[in-house]
Amino acid sequence: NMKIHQHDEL
Amino acid sequence: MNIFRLLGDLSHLLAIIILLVKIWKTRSCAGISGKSQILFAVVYTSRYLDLINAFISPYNTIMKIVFLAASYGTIYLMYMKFKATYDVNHDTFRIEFLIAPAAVLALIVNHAFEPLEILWTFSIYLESVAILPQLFLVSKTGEAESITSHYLFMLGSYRALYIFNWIYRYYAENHYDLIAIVAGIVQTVLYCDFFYLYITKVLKGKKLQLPA
Repeated sequence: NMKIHQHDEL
Repeated sequence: MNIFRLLGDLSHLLAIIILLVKIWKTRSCAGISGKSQILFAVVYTSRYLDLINAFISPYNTIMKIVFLAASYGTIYLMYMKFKATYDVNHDTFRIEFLIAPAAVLALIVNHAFEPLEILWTFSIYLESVAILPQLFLVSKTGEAESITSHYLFMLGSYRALYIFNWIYRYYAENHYDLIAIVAGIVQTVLYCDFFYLYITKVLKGKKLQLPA
């Protein structure tokens, strides 16, 4: 599971 | 970026434009739930605060600004300019029963216990149920104008297309975000009843009648 650093979705 | 997410964002943009056109052209917000529009404004405000400290792409920044402006613009039209046409007697869903649980859940289930991350998680949970007042209003009035049903179809399609985007990203980029995925599935499932009526009725030129 990739750590969620930046939410790149709208 | 992938075609599913692009189509999803465009579907979302189209939904917001259809709504603004409907209210502006008919000079009326009859059949539209102001409560849902308030929830959407809360969703975008709490999700797009990262506009101040995170730059992803021009597209990302522009779309966030458009969604924020359009959601506040819609609230202005509904609660001020065309207030007289707002269906206050039927738009009675208690949104505090949506906001509170989303806030509590965001504090418990999140990726990181940081302010912006909690707010992002809250916005994801709230968005999944934000349409409930609108669907409740349509079921209470028993019908919806066809342009309102087109708005709802586009809005429901946006997160449905995002599900394909998440499948694509899982296989193509080995990237996934369970919070967004679970909430997105819940959000899309809430539209299923409406999607069925839209496809079987509205697309055949009939009016959208919900069994009251």
